[in-house]
Amino acid sequence: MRLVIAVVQDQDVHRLLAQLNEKRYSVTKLASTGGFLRQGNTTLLVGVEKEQVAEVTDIIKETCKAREQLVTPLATMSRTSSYMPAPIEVTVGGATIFVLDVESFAKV
Amino acid sequence: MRLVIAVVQDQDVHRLLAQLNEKRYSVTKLASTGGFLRQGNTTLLVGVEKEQVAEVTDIIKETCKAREQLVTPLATMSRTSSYMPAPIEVTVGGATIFVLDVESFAKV
Amino acid sequence: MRLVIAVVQDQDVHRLLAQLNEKRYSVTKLASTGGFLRQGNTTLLVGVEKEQVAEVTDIIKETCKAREQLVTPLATMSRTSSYMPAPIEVTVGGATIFVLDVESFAKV
Ligand SMILES: Nc1ncnc2c1ncn2[C@@H]1O[C@@H]2COP(=O)(O)O[C@H]3[C@@H](O)[C@H](n4cnc5c(N)ncnc54)O[C@@H]3COP(=O)(O)O[C@H]2[C@H]1O
Ligand SMILES: Nc1ncnc2c1ncn2[C@@H]1O[C@@H]2COP(=O)(O)O[C@H]3[C@@H](O)[C@H](n4cnc5c(N)ncnc54)O[C@@H]3COP(=O)(O)O[C@H]2[C@H]1O
Ligand SMILES: Nc1ncnc2c1ncn2[C@@H]1O[C@@H]2COP(=O)(O)O[C@H]3[C@@H](O)[C@H](n4cnc5c(N)ncnc54)O[C@@H]3COP(=O)(O)O[C@H]2[C@H]1O
Repeated sequence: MRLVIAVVQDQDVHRLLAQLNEKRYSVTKLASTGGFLRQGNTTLLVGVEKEQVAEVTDIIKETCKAREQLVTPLATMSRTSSYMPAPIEVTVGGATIFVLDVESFAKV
Repeated sequence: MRLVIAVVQDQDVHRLLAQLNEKRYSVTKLASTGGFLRQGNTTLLVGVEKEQVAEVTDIIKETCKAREQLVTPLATMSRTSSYMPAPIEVTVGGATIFVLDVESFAKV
Repeated sequence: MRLVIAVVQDQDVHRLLAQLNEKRYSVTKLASTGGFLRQGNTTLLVGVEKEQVAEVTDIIKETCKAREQLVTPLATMSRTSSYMPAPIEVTVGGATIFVLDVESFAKV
């Protein structure tokens, strides 16, 4: 049994869940925030058999797209600087996927 | 050390936490959403010694009940259909439990 | 690859994220609640190489402080008692850290 933890962009969640539901995967969705851009994103938990990890990963790859995000680097401004820094472009990837081994799984 | 990740129904959280607190277990609670029914539920993180996994699982089994949920399958309506589908009954289990091995645990 | 799951106090999040960002670590932040005190706290997910676990743990230790929390033990009042119990002091630790092994990691 594996637990797939995937951090994805909010804009891709609807289509990703539709695909996973259609393939009969069960998913638990958590509202999360990116630590760098401080923007809302989504963390999905998908418990699957290990043979299904590849399909779930493919579904995530197909539905989740990298996007450019324009940000004003407020987080890196020092207290002494008083100018408005030019916005910078940050690429936010489609998904960050962690696959963890599950020692035991139960539905009660 | 094990990390128990349990997805449970909101209605059972109060009683489950009371039981876990009484037995001196520490729990972290996350608000989550079921990917299929799109309804709020709760994801609990319970870090325990491996000998305690059985007791925690029993507590979850005793306090978390399966329930019937009546849903109108909005998620499966195609864009061309314009009728109101009959509500269907979905059984939502008491809990979905993942037990993961923890490589190292620290409280600082 | 390791996944560091750290439950920390809200007051320490800003400084902790600043330190992790500066060291180029990526973090995903989840709003959580302590199961005992029922107060908001934060659960951070930090995916790192195993050689980086020590540095991330040190950063957490340096930025996250234990605090005394005064609580009125409402959760332990029985239905028959009608007195106002004296508030008790509970020490809330700086951080509770779980390090999990990641079987596979991908950014797509
Ligand atoms: N310390 C840093 N210094 C410079 N640039 C940085 C940085 N941390 C992140 N970035 C950049 O900003 C984007 C958004 O990161 P954020 O932390 O808001 O949002 C992240 C975070 O929520 C999550 N994430 C990515 N890698 C992670 C990891 N190793 N552990 C935990 N969460 C991760 O996935 C989201 C998208 O990450 P992605 O890498 O595609 O895209 C990242 C990356 O391009
Ligand atoms: N392997 C897994 N990985 C991650 N999270 C998991 C999981 N199995 C269950 N969960 C979590 O537990 C909740 C209850 O699942 P349960 O299977 O008892 O009850 C489910 C099941 O009876 C049914 N269901 C779920 N996914 C389905 C699908 N793709 N097709 C048909 N029925 C589905 O609808 C109920 C509610 O599902 P919902 O997704 O809203 O909510 C799920 C989800 O949040
Ligand atoms: N093994 C574990 N698994 C999952 N999450 C864990 C955990 N150990 C700690 N946490 C998380 O970290 C927060 C702080 O825990 P700490 O043990 O430092 O500080 C705790 C501890 O001093 C005390 N406490 C917790 N559970 C207790 C219990 N069942 N009986 C008596 N005191 C308890 O109250 C403080 C706040 O606890 P709270 O639950 O609100 O919030 C906890 C919880 O969200």
